[in-house]
Amino acid sequence: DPSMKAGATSEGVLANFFNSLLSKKTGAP
Amino acid sequence: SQLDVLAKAHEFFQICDVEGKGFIARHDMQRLHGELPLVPEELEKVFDTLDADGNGSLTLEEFTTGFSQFLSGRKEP
Repeated sequence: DPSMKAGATSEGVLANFFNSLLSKKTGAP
Repeated sequence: SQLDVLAKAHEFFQICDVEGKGFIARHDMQRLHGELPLVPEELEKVFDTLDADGNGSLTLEEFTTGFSQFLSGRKEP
């Protein structure tokens, strides 16, 4: 069952998404 | 502060809504693939999670709500 994949919870994915945006912003020139 | 959260949410919203439509569509989210280290499947999941009413478009309000929840989840004591 792919939905049971570890680290693929909506919360985890959402955190990953926002963390990426945060680092993208601070990392941008 | 609350204002910071709103400002950041708005900024991130604009990153996703490149055309300035005022909402984020599913394909806008997919466009972030390549800019963010997330696979299309994950971006899809992010969209579905943020799209609380499931109407297929993400408003700034929905986006801000999701962002606030993410921030409050991070600040667990």
